[in-house]
Amino acid sequence: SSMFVFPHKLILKTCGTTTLLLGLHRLLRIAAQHAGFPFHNATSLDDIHAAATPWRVFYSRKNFLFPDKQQGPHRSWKQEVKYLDDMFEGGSAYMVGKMNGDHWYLYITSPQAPLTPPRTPEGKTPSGATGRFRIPTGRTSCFDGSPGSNDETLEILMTDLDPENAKKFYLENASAVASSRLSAYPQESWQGAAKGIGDLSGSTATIKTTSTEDSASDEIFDVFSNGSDSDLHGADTPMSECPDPECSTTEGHALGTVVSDVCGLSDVYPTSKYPDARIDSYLFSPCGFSANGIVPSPQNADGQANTKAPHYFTVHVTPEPVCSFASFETNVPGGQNGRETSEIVEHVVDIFKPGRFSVTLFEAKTSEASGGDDNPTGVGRSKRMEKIKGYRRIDRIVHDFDDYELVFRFFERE
Amino acid sequence: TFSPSEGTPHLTINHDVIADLDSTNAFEGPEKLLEVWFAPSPDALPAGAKPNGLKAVASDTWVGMLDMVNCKILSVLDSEHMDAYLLSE
Repeated sequence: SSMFVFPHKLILKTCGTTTLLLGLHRLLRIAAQHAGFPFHNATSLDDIHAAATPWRVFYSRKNFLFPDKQQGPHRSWKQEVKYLDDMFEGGSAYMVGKMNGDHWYLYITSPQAPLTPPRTPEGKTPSGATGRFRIPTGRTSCFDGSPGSNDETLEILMTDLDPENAKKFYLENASAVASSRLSAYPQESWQGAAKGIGDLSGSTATIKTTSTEDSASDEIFDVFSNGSDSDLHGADTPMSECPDPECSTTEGHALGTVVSDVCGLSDVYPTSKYPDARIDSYLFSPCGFSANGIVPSPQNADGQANTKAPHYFTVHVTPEPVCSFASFETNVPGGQNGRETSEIVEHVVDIFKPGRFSVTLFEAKTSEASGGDDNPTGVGRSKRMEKIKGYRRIDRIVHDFDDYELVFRFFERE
Repeated sequence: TFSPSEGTPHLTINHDVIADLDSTNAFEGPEKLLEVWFAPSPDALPAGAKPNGLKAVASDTWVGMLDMVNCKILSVLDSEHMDAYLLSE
């Protein structure tokens, strides 16, 4: 699971049986209380219902493999829509793709208008604290801005991962790989092992291992980094700088870096092209992998940060054959001089070799440079998106929203 | 060791959470994805919002909200434009 916090928006992506929507009201309240965003459903922040008015909300997910495992409002799409409709007005719910196959759900609200009083009887005045946010339909927005210019989001959801390939995301396999590297380069500096954007913010770490006879997975990694990474204490104590000059990383992070390097994830935004890129990855026990990547906008020749938005990406992998799944999400700043969207899709699909996958591309209509499908440059890119090596494109569905275009494509292995 | 350039994101690890982490039965699978926008872009924040908007919120403050979601913070990669939290169920 991952969370990305930008000045103007928050992205929260949670796996498994987490209860994501139950945190939504608190999220809005934090935005009002701690970030000063305006609220309209109460007269004072002292009112426990007071919560910031969002400009726009997206909620989406793929159909669950085991819906009855889900909890709270997530037991069905219908319940999720009701939960969101009770909180926001003017939201729209969509299902995209085959109903009797892999499909994808989306709930979207139109850009925020000044809140109108809550509908429920107890909320007689605008200050009625019902915790309901009225975002009526229609396009009046209290901002004149349009979505982040040239911003688009690409999400690839992959199932039926190649079983041999999926082994890379098991602790046992990653431990064996790491220790074989170590025997090859006994006192290798960690940078060598985790070249590309996996290295630890310029710190050099060496790995001491104590390996028992029986299995590599029993190896105990004792990885020290002398980088400036500060240590984050438990949730109940404030986060603080690391108490001593050396703060250790963890086995999960160290093996996560090995996996990022070995599976090719580190090469999606290679340091040769993006020198300041960083990836924070974690390998769970006995299997499962999550990674967040931040790719600061490359500097111009004169050393000034250029205006292009930075990249982020997030990856989550469930490698068990019975329910194998991997997701890759990134923003693709329009007009970027970096990798074209179709190249990123091919690179990521080649990492996981899924039997089936969907690609959703959300692009703001203002992004001339990113070129919607009806845009000359977009047509070129769009054509390239139709053909992903080794796969047949089954579906292509376009949802034309006010200021966004959603293009959903579904592919199966040839 | 080379000193990371200013632009390089900075990693913070939550050792206490990781020490207690048991993901044996955690089931990953398809994610739920929520995007909440409070403004169209970072340079269009509404009056009253702090200059750095949501990035002004301390990491500790998100812990209560993430508890309601059943997630813990494993590590944080923070940079000029965004902060990336790696979470576990």
